Amino acid sequence: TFFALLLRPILDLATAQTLTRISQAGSAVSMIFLAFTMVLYVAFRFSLQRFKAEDAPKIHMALSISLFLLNLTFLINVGSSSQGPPASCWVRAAIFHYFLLCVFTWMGLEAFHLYLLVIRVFNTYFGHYFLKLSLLGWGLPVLVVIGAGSSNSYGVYSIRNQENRTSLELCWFQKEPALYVTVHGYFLVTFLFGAVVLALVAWKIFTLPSVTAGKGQGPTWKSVLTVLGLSSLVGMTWGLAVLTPLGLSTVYIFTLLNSLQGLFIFCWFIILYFPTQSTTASSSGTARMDQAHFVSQE
Amino acid sequence: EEKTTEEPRNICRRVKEDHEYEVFDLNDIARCFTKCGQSENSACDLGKLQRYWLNYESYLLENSMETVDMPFVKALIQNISTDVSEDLLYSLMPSQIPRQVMQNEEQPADRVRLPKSLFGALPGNRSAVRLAITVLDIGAGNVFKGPKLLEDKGSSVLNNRMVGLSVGQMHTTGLSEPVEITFSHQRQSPNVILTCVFWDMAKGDWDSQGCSTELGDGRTVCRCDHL
Repeated sequence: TFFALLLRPILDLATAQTLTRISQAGSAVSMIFLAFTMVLYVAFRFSLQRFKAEDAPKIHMALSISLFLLNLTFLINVGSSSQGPPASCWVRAAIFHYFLLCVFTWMGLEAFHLYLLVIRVFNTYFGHYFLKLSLLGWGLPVLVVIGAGSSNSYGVYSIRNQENRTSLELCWFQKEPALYVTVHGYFLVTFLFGAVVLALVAWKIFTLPSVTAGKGQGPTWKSVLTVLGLSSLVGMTWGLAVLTPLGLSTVYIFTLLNSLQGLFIFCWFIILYFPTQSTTASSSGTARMDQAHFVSQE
Repeated sequence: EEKTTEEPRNICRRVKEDHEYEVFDLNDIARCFTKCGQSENSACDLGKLQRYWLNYESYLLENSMETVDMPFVKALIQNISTDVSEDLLYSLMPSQIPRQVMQNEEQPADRVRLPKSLFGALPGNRSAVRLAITVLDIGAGNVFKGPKLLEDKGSSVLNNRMVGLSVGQMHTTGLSEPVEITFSHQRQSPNVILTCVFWDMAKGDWDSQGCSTELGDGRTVCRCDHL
């Protein structure tokens, strides 16, 4: 007789429902604040001259739009039944996948832009820069979705509980290898790139006061807030997914923080761009770096 | 003109029924542990593959070998007196051939305890029986995962390890004292269920009937009333 010990991760119905409610509430809050961000951007473009020339707000906007549409498709996907014609489920899964990849790509592009601003600094002019970023940000996910779609990867995805009953069903991947390659793999690449850039930027931000010694050191909490703001842009909250095997509490923390990414982006946008008397002399590390980039482009 | 075509050899789909357990065969068929399940194209006869390894226990008992040491299988085969005075304890440490642990030795983290009453309860008046303890690494593929586990995404066999216990080619049920296997592992998340199971040959799946699971910090003790 052969003996063994089986491990079965479970997500019971009550937990699945609670996590779904948190995700829905968080996504709705995110959508509202992302809408505010988009309205503010349009308003700033008419009132602030620098908005027309700078690329950073445009990238923030592309990320906001993709995140808004991801939240919207998520709410539709979770809210509607996965039953019905397979073609409709296939399309919903493909659209959901597309916007998820757009979010990952734009978070990667945020990190790339940050790299140009803070790490590379010189010789960062590229012709049709934002157009190229847009082609990558909106185009690359199309190719991946076509690839996944042509291998018939989309369909009904079920999460089962201890009694093998379905806790949650949604239109997503029906084949795990495609999910691992086109979601987990794609995410891992963009996340690692973002994490490396963020770590380098954080190091620069925290060591900057020592470079400008004599001019008085800025408060550390400002640097911490700057890094936190940047981390929401490059998608560090998504990285918490890696920690979810640690336990249910981390699953809740991930669900809460990640679904509120839109709110964090809004806060960052307000802090960075909302016109106040001190805006022109902002001491925010990134604001200064945006300025530096603007000058170097000229 | 006569054309001869030969299909590519796929041992996982056409494993031989007349069980051959030469080193070459074992190595060849062990490749199916990773090959089966990698892609949908790698068709495997899971039933035959599983039977091959299940019968390996009998083969070990019938043949006069003492140990097996291959990367995917480690085994200890011993003649045991049915008149033992104490429970028998064996180490099941990973990547080591199972070995008997004496009472005064420190208990290994992974171990199996065979109660002395097990040997006394064996049918027939034998003075000794052959005992085989096998540790099989079943890899990440579909072999020995069973239909339920394969359907249940995220479920797995701990460390892909199976512990085989055979005493004298006999079915032993309703033991007064259970056989005790201790598996050591990292602390598991609270939303993971651990279940001690045995492979039910008739069903071709894992079953927990007659086995109890005692959860501990970094280890799980399985007690089963049958072999």
